[in-house]
Amino acid sequence: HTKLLQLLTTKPE
Amino acid sequence: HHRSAMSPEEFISRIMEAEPPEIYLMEDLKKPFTEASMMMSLTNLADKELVLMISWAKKIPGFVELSLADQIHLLKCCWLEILMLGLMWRSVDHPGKLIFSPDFKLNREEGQCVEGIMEIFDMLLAATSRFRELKLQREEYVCLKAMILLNSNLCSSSPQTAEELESRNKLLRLLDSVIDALVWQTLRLGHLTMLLSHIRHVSNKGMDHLSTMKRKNVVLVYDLLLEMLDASTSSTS
Repeated sequence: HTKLLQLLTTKPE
Repeated sequence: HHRSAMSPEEFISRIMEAEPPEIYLMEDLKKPFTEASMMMSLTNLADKELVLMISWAKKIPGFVELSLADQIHLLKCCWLEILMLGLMWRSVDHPGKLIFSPDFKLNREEGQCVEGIMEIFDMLLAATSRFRELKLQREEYVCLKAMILLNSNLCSSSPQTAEELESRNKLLRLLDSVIDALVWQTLRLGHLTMLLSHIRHVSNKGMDHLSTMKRKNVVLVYDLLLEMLDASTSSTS
């Protein structure tokens, strides 16, 4: 789940 | 029984603020649709909405405090239900129409060009009709969405480790908050909750349909939508 994981773990702007 | 720390009013306020912005398909729609062109527009829109859905989920109070594994499980179980509930909400004041986006509105009959989709359109329209009948309010809509997210994996597996157990307990307290926010009208809460099983059912049908369209190469599914579709279908097969 690379894209999902990336979106979940990225800090919001 | 541990009571949630946040008041129902604050909880509703936070989930209202979490609402994603309106999306537009931003395509030059050439009508009449073909099977491929309609499926392509639907999947393009879904992929855009999914990106916003992840941001939305992270703003639901307590969601990011759950284990990462739980966050992933919940989203992969419920993503199509969430998309469909959003669709129903946008369509609630438009009988007979499905408002996928302000620039992508379909009549029931337009589903004829995609094999098997009219059955799904009919289910979506019927559920939308029911929400119209109930005069669904915005506060109720956002609570239902949060409920779908938090409930989606609750009965799929039992927690094994201490971390899983702790995450599940946090989840249950969050669900308490959502129910607390709606419980002032118990009869209404009952009617709204009964619709959740219909939403799950139409989502399952939609998932099967999308898998079939992908398998038959009617539409190319990519990126986040592909991940979510694969995640959802591999766990049920």
